[in-house]
Amino acid sequence: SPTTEGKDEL
Amino acid sequence: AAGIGLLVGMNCPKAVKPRDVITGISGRSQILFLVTYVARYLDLLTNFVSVYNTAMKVFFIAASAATVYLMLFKFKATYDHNHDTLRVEFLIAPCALLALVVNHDFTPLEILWTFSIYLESVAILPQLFMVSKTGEAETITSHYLFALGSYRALYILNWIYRYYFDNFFDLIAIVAGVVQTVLYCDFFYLYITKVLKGKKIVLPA
Repeated sequence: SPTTEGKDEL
Repeated sequence: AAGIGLLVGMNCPKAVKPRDVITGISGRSQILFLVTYVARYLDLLTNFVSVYNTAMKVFFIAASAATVYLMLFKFKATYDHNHDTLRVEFLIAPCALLALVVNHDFTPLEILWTFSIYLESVAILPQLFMVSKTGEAETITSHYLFALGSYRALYILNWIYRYYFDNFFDLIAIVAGVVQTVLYCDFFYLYITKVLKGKKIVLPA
């Protein structure tokens, strides 16, 4: 799951 | 960015004489969008993705803060209190509770991000409520709402692309994004059938 580090969307 | 830029531009004291500030914009929705962007973009300080990503986050926060300031402080006189009445507490509380229960990770940044995702999907409700109460939307407001609605609708296409090509998906963002887009659908219908034909949106009384 894309937790904070993996977030690359607006 | 176009939608938010339009709003700041149209509310900017240089661009328009104070009496021309566009009416019919919900200050409550603008506050919800500001809260959404601040809560979501706290990782500006901790997580660099790209220049574009950082620039857009700064723009979203700065432009929505400017809009809130212009609407609720500088041009307070033209703000339509009577029709902008949807109780935002009833939107914020459920989103906050849901973010505490349904999230990817129980850490402050992640909870705030999740809260912001849920809040964005309902942030337009005060605006849609206000349009239904005033019974009409100024053309510039319609363009703003169309841009704002299509921003998340286009993300759905991106999420489909990323699912098939990167085998990546974020269910929280997808569900909230679909809910948000559905909320705009009735407005999209009005926009396409009326505004694009040069008419104003006038809802049946």
